[in-house]
Amino acid sequence: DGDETGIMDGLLEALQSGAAFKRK
Amino acid sequence: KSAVMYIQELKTEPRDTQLLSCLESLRISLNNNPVSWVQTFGEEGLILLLNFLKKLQDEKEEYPNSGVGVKCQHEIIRCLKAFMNNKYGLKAMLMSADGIPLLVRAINPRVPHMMVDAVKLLSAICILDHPENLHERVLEFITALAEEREIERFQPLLSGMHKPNIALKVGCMQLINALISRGEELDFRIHIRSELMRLGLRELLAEVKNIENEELRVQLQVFEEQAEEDSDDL
Repeated sequence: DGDETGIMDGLLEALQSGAAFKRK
Repeated sequence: KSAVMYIQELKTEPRDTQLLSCLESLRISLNNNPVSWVQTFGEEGLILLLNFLKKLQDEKEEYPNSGVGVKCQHEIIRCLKAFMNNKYGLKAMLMSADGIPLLVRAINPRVPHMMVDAVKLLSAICILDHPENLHERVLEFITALAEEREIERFQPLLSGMHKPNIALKVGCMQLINALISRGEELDFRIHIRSELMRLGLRELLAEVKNIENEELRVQLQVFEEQAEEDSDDL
C-alpha cells in the first residue's frame, strides 16, 4: 500500500532532533 | 493542473523560466494533493524529473553560471522531496537507477541552498529501514563521484561545513552522522571518522562548537557521543 504520507517529513524530523541516531 | 498535464508539459522540454515555473507549480501540487495524484504522476513523471536534473547538471559543468539552470535543479530536488514523502514515491525513487547518484551530484558547496536539501534527503535515505543497506549505497556513489573528480570523497561535505550557511553545516553533520551511525561494524565507523578528521573535521568541529544554534548542537553532540562510545568499545 502506498498511502502512507509524511515519510520524509518524519525522517527529517528524526534526524534533526537526534532521535534517528539513538542506539538500540 | 492534473498530474497528466504536468507530464505533457515536461515532455515538451520547456527551458529556463518556463521550466522553472512548471517545476514550482508541480512542487506545490505534489505537496498538496493526495497520494493518488502522486501515483498518477508516477514513475513516468519521476523519470522526466530525473532526466531534467541530469541534463541540467551536465549543462552546469559547461556553463557554470547559468542562474536559472541552478534554480531549476534546486526546484527538481524540492519536487523529489515532495514526491518521496509517501511510501509509493519513496519506493519508486529508491528503485530508479539514477535517483541516489543524482542527489549525490547535487552535493555542490557552490550552491549552498540546494546542497542543504540534497544532503538532508540523502541523510533520510541512509536511515531508512530497508533490506539493502542504503547508507552503503549512498557512500558508494559519494566514493565513485569523488574518484571521477579525483578529489577526497568527503571533501564536498567538508567544504560545505566551511560555508557560513548554518543550515548547510547542520545538513553536512546530519549526513556524516547518518553515514557513520548506520555502519554496523566498529572498524567501519572508526575508519570513516578518522578519514574525516584527517581531512580537517577536527579543526572545523572546534570552530563550529562556538556557533549558538540548537540544531547544530544536536548534531555535534551525536557525533561526539558516538565517537566516545566507539572509542570505549575499542
